[in-house]
Amino acid sequence: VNGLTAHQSQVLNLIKSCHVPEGMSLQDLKLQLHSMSMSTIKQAVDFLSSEGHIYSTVDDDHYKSTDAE
Amino acid sequence: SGLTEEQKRRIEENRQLALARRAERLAAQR
Repeated sequence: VNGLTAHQSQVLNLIKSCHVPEGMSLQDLKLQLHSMSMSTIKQAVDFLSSEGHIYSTVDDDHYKSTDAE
Repeated sequence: SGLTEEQKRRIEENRQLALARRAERLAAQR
């Protein structure tokens, strides 16, 4: 629909649903996406970040969505 | 929130960069 793969959409939706100021950590993503490997999650995060869907916050392990708010 | 001013500034800066990147990508698709 939005040009994203199923994995990328799942990661983006979880990041969007997180409303803490520092955003969602890679560890939180892994906890919720048990079926996805950390390297798959990181690949999705890198892609979403390069497309401007998400951005890193306090460090490179925490992300927020530009679509939020 | 528990964030320092420096962290808030960095987050806002990264948000603006991401929004600019997003707009760039959308423009390229058209």
